[in-house]
Amino acid sequence: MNIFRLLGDLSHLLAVIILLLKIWKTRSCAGISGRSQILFAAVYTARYLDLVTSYISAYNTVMKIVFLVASYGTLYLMFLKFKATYDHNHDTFRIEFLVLPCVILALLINHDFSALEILWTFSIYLESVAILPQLFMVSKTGEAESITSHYLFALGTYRGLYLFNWIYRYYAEDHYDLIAIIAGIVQTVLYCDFFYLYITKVLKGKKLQLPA
Amino acid sequence: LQSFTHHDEL
Repeated sequence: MNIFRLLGDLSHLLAVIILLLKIWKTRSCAGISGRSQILFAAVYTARYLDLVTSYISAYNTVMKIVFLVASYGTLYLMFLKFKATYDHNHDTFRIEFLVLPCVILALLINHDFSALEILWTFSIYLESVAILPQLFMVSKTGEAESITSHYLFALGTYRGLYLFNWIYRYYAEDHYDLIAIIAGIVQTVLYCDFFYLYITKVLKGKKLQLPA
Repeated sequence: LQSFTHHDEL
């Protein structure tokens, strides 16, 4: 555990808490892509199946459970409790265009052709693109609430910090995982446009609004 | 090099 990894995990945790609180406090999931949230639930489920097969640390176990519970809790709030507020007209990204290539890629490029390993690889590939329905929704409506922007910023920052973690681990521990690194770069790059808007607009107190 | 199948990150 190094500082980049810890800050990355905390940023990730902050993102899921912001999202849950936003939905809970406003009693609304307006502006949130249910499709991205379904993909994230699939990501955590596929990756954290190792909860039952390998123990790493209390920290890892607790965080995994928190991410799983928060993710399914978000789905519950969006698709059951506050279903009426779900903006499905703007949430139209075809997720099969993300899921199927990730399945194929996971079957072709993995560290080991075993069920758990392929699921882990699939989750890494899928996580890298899971935010696209959300970004698509923001671009379609042309704006995002500030709280949604904070969520996206924290979520994007998390994998960016993991990149520094991997650079650190490469030098300090001789440890690297090319699948995670390349997917992590893709994931972080997808947020760049958003980061720019966040820094130039939201941090100056303005609403995130895309140029017409 | 550590085993790739040992995933210790989140």
